[in-house]
Amino acid sequence: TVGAVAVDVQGNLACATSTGGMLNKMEGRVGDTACIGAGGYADNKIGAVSPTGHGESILKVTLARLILFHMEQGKSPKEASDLALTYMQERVSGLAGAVVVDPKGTWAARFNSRQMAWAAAQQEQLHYGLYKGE
Amino acid sequence: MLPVVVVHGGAGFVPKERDELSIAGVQEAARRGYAVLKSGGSSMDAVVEAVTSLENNPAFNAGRGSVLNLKGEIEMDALVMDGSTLACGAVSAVKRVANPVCLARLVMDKTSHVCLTAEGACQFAKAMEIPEVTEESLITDYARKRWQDNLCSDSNPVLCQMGKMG
Repeated sequence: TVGAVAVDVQGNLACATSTGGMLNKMEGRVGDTACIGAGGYADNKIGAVSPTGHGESILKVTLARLILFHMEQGKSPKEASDLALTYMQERVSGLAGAVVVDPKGTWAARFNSRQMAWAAAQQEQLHYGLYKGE
Repeated sequence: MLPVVVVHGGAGFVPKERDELSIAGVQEAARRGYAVLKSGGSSMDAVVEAVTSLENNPAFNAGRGSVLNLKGEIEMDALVMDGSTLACGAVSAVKRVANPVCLARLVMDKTSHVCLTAEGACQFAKAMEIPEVTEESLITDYARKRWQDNLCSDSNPVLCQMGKMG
């Protein structure tokens, strides 16, 4: 799965997610990626999210919207992502990650899986990582 | 407003020998998305540009490089959402399209629907004059090897999926 979130100079937010699915999936299986609210969500008033991970688990907790729910309650993108990912792991044992931005351009790339390749570009600087803490 | 783009290449296990490919791929996607923002493009243009770059990169499991289903075929899903209007578009189980994210954007821009699936999505792609590509062109040697290595002997489709990442 791959995805992106962005804020443009006018303060508009957007998200996109795309996937080839899951290895050896049943024919016709659809995971979270095509489902608005689970595999992605964007609202100028709150933020934008593109998640990745175990699709069935992401669907069960509507992960993208859950992260934005926590942001609506005043959490930062990082805090909101960690809360939602922890909830998902505890409730349905799923591993996942997400990239998140808020309307001010504050961003986060968080995951509870072993790895997640990510990169962020802002103010002419490129940030990136693969393992936790990078 | 300081424009920003953040991309990911999937959560899960990346073999050591593919570390650098993955990092280089997400860096390139972020650069491309950011270039769009810097030139005054919209956030929607930026995320589609970034994800298209990742779909075209065989190091990632989307577009070219997608994993194979039990039948050894590719079925892809994608979505886009515009935070200014809450407009959104998605496709699921789509085949023979190089960039599903572009098709999802067309669903958002050109139809009154949110999601088109399977054969209907493929017919919509044809109607939108999206070039059809061969399935072979989307399948990498790495994806085929993983598929062959992970075929379950009991062929129970539910058990086969336990613990696997999307």
